[in-house]
Amino acid sequence: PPWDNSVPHILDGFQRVARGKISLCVANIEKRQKSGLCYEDAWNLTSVQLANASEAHCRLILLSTYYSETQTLSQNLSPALRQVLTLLVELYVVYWALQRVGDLLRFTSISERDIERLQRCYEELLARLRPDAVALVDGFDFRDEILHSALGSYDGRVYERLMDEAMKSPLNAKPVNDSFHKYLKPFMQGKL
Amino acid sequence: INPDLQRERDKCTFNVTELTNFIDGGVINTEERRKREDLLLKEGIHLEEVPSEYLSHKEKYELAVKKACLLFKVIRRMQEEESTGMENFMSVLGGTLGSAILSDGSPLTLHYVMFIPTLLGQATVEQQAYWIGRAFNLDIIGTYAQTELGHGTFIRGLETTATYDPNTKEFVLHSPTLTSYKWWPGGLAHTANYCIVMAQLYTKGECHGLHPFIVQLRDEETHMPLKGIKIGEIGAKLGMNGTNNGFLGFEHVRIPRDHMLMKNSKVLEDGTYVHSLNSKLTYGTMMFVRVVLVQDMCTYMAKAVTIATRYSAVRRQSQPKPDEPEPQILDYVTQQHKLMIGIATVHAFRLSANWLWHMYNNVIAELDTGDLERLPELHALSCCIKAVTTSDAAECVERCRLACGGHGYMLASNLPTTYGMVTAACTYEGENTVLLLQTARYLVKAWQQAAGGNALPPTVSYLSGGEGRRS
Repeated sequence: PPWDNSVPHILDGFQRVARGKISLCVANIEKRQKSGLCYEDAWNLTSVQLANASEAHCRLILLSTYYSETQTLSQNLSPALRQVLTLLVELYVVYWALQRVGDLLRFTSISERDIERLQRCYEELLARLRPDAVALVDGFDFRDEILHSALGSYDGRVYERLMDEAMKSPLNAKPVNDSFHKYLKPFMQGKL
Repeated sequence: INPDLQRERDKCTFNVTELTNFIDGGVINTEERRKREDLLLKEGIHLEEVPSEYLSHKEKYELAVKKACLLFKVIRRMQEEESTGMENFMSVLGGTLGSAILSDGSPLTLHYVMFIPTLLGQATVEQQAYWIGRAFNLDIIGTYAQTELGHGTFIRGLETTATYDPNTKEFVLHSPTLTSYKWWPGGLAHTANYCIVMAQLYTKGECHGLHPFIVQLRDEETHMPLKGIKIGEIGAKLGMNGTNNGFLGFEHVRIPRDHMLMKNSKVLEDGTYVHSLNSKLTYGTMMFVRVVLVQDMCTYMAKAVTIATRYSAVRRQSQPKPDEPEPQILDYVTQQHKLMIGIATVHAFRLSANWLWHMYNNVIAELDTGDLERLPELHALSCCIKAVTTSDAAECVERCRLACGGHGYMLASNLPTTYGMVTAACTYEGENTVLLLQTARYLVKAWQQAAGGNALPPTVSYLSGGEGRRS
């Protein structure tokens, strides 16, 4: 079927990729067996493709579950939040389509022009999500004590906190470390 | 509040509390979680006189034990006051709160995440009556040992033996080689005094494959290793240095017959072996842990993207347009590319984890009625989802670290420690490539079934041209 860049169609594309890869694995194992190899050796020789097919199957499950669960669960949410969550799903699906563009070219009817559109779509989605970036992570609702990070605290006092943490280093306990007298000074004076 | 961060919050287009409630699964869940956090953080267990990063390996363990005990004390109080179920244990010791207080892992995690669940899943009612109460009260501390020094995911290759002696009605546990030593279980080294050990069962001269046994490792009073038990710690690791991973060997250690967990298979007093309904039931704990792991990955990724996104709002860099101030790095599209995918991935994995958790519970309920039909499908799914989510999570945390430039390399950012925790998950409960190949085995079989005109389970129905999961 002709390609379109909608999320359901991309998911169909991922289905074709997974199916195509598994089909090729089976064909390759059979071909190797016909050439005289035992099943175990044929499997081992095909294992890079098999791991790849397995990953494609998992991508399909993750992408389609994310899409369908968000559609179902976000129905009772406010339009504003539903909109942002839908954008995130789109972003995720388009991102993986771009990551697996070689597979899509191999197993679906996607064209060069479709890929260009997908790339543009991805960049537009980033721009649309940009204003909500901080709110989206605030939504995870981590308290500072749990996040335990000088860079990620809620108040954003990054540099003060980094300096506070630096002051906790045991090397800052004394202005001159013992190693200076023990090693550095004798070394610099050629006495070590 | 940093003015840049405040400005970001002012321009938000949705209600953040509504999002939090959605993530928690409802307003009540958010309230309960916050209450738990309040209660626990008020205790001050997370506060450290000297940051744990500057402690020695031994001191780190001692601090982890101290914190884990204090945590347990609080949970026990919470249980008494609220009489809630496992949620307090799971969330405080295994989840977000636990990882905040014991940032480099807890030596008691496996007690709750594997020892108790295995007893619940594989012990008989009588065995549960004896062991579960003691385990919940922490009268005993347990862990779970399966992997061996020379053997991992291929469990038929495990070498530890449990040979039944009908004369004394005991099993004799033995490690025949160095490669058969159990290797890696959390809490095994110096914390646990009991352990569920997976060993090849021999009775009447015949091997019946891998079975679970509960073995006492240390004296309950003195904590000294019992006779024939060779035990210790495996040494410093990339991360998770508070988890007290250990090794364990047996020199003809005798345990009573009723220390074999016999919910599925049994050995009678005369040594007769009674088959389980399905030998795969023994592997239930691994599937459970894989599902829990996916949930853990969400937490770690959510932390990493929170850190990197807030930092990106505060940090300013470069001067792309002359005479204009340095922009927030969050305005660079490359930075958005690094962060937004992380945020979306958290939601994708969280919803997938919930979906898998539902499926796991349904399949386990079906097993109790003797219906094993969806077990291979669940096994295949738990393998590949564990592999892909842990690998993506490690990549996500690393990307977040890079998004914070050199500051992300500081332990004070909490990103390196988070990476240590996440990347460990890529190898436990099965190294990822091995797990992907296990799923592949199932997929090839499903393909052949479809070719033979047979119906396929829902998650693979697309192989025969069906709509697949999405329908």
